[in-house]
Amino acid sequence: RYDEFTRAFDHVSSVIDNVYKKLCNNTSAQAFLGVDNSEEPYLDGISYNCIAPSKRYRPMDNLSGGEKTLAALALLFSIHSFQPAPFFVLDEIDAALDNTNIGRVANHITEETNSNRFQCIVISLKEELYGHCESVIGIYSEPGGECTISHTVTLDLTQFPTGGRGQSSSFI
Amino acid sequence: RYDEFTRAFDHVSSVIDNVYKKLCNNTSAQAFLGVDNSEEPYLDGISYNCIAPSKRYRPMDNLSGGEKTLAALALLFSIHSFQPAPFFVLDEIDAALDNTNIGRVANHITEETNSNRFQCIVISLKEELYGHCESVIGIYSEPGGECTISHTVTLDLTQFPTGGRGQSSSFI
Amino acid sequence: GRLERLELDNFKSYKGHQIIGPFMKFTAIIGPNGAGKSNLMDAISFVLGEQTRNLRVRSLKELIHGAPIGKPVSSTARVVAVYVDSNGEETSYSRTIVEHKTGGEKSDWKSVYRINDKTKSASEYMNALEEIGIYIKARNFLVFQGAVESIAMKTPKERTQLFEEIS
Amino acid sequence: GRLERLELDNFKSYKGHQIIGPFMKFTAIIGPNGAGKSNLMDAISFVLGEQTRNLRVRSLKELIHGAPIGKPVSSTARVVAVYVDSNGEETSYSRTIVEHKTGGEKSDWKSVYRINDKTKSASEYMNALEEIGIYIKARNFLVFQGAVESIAMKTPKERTQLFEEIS
Ligand SMILES: Nc1ncnc2c1ncn2[C@@H]1O[C@H](COP(=O)(O)OP(=O)(O)OP(=O)(O)O)[C@@H](O)[C@H]1O
Ligand SMILES: Nc1ncnc2c1ncn2[C@@H]1O[C@H](COP(=O)(O)OP(=O)(O)OP(=O)(O)O)[C@@H](O)[C@H]1O
Ligand SMILES: [Mg+2]
Ligand SMILES: [Mg+2]
Repeated sequence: RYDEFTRAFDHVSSVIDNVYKKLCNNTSAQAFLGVDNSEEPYLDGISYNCIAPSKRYRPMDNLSGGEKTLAALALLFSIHSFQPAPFFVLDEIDAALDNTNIGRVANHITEETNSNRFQCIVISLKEELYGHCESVIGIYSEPGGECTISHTVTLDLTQFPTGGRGQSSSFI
Repeated sequence: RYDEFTRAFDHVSSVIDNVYKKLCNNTSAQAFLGVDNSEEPYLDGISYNCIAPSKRYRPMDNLSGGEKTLAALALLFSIHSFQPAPFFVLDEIDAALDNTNIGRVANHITEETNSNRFQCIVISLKEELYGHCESVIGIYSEPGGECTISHTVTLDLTQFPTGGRGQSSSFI
Repeated sequence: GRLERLELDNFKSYKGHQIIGPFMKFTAIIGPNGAGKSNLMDAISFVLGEQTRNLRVRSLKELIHGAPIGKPVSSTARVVAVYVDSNGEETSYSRTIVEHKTGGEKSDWKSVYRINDKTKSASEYMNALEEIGIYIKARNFLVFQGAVESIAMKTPKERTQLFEEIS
Repeated sequence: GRLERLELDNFKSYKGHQIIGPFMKFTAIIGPNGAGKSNLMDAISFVLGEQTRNLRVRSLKELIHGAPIGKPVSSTARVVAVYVDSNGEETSYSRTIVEHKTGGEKSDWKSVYRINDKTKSASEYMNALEEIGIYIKARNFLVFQGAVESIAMKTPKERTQLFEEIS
């Protein structure tokens, strides 16, 4: 049990700093995990701290909404690299992110999906995110009627000249 | 106590349906409040139900993220009309709204502020909302340094030809 | 491998039989508020074994199209997920809601799990999913609407639990 | 009436003395993640009497610029809100954090409330705000980040409480 746990923890904590630097696009950003009890780590807690670019150490609850989202995604992608599920489904993770950070997250996902590390399905309201995708599934509901009836339309963005890399808005 | 409570309740429940219809831009939308105990309403609960345009009655927890935001704003604006605070401060209320609903909320706020019913200060990441404002306060932080140092820049959008009504993006 | 497509039968706001996909390496689901985007995520979570509490319903029955307004269009609902492995071989995983009459007035709703149309027990089904890297208990690959920030704000104990699940 | 401008002294990420405004009828606060937008809302809530729990800090001291990294730049912080009534008359409401040495190692942090530079007790200050329609307890005019959906999902009892506050 100790071995299993430590293997997982060591892997994730060695990866998370790089993932966070990449999401913040800044080498001065830092992220680190720590165990409260090194003899039997599974009995106590694990601390997680992120230092946003060019700031000093401060408690996680001091982060703004958007900074928390980036910290969460760094943890999520690092854990995934240890225990790789074949795909992600992310529902409006871009809600609190400004356009710069959306671009960084989209670039990271694009790189990972292009090197077949995972498949990614995102639900988004913002063109700044879905504009980076290879395909888009549009959902619309039938007008009238007593309850919602959903239908879908699929659009392969790679068919168009600039194939989805942030240019799709004119087709949608 | 009964009189005070009933006066507040009657006012808000008579107003809320119209506010909700306006936010949904649809006359088939409905919103109503109900008291569980009509003799002594302050001792029991108050129910709140919204029927999104062209749908039948269903429980509130069945609403989607964006539909819940509209229902919340309808309640907020209706309560305000009974107990009018001079201004609102709304922090990223547009996070779960699609662009159509953002436009409707912005139009409602614009109408209310233009007829001096209240002043409104919104924090937003989406141009679809802040583009409707009369003025914009831009916040930026000093680069480097040990902790965040914020500065502000104020821009009066009414100085420009189309004065803020959704056209401001080229100035920002 | 990856998720190739979904097939829904009367699942939430998706009436009748609908085929959704194909899903590519990086696919977005877009549409207006209330159109049914999160319902599609619920369909994926459902077919992977997620419990009703995380599907925004109180009972399996409410997943049937029309049930929330008291007019379910059928006595069953189903989701099929077609998965393609790295050799290009397709496997279909499906979960169906069936009414289980226990006699008398009250009826129970149960799930039937199938892999390539062969019925499996819940634990066989979950084990098969774990073989392709899907640990629904760890939930390290699903982020529900509004839940992303809370991933960073878990308590130290909750974080330890997360690591226990994946190790 | 309306909020005309704010004056901050070493409040959260706003170092030194900063004047913010003027606020017009419909004003937006924009900027990148972590720039300090929600801190500005905290400044407005703070000057209207909001308690520390809803200002994302554990104690008043942490509101001083630099405090979260252990380097507070000053032993005090202040927010002034300048309000203009319908006749165009300005009133300034201010709240200042001061260290209240109780002898020995430990010190207490207190708030000093002023209206047009005249010190008032907390209850006098709150009563004056209620006269212009600001009931901080009802909080029917402040929506914090991430809190909008929960307004619609309150329990029936919580809703009754909301009505009690405003009546
Ligand atoms: N069993 C069901 N049958 C029919 N309609 C249903 C059923 N369950 C949920 N719905 C409807 O589906 C709609 C919600 O869909 P969903 O939550 O997927 O929206 P969404 O596209 O995610 O919207 P948002 O962008 O606001 O998050 C609601 O209007 C709800 O009433
Ligand atoms: N007392 C303080 N002194 C200095 N900096 C502080 C203080 N309190 C908070 N901060 C910093 O202010 C920043 C947060 O600002 P805020 O929450 O206002 O961001 P925001 O603009 O709302 O961002 P988002 O768009 O992500 O919500 C954090 O980086 C935090 O560390
Ligand atoms: Mg949704
Ligand atoms: Mg914020």
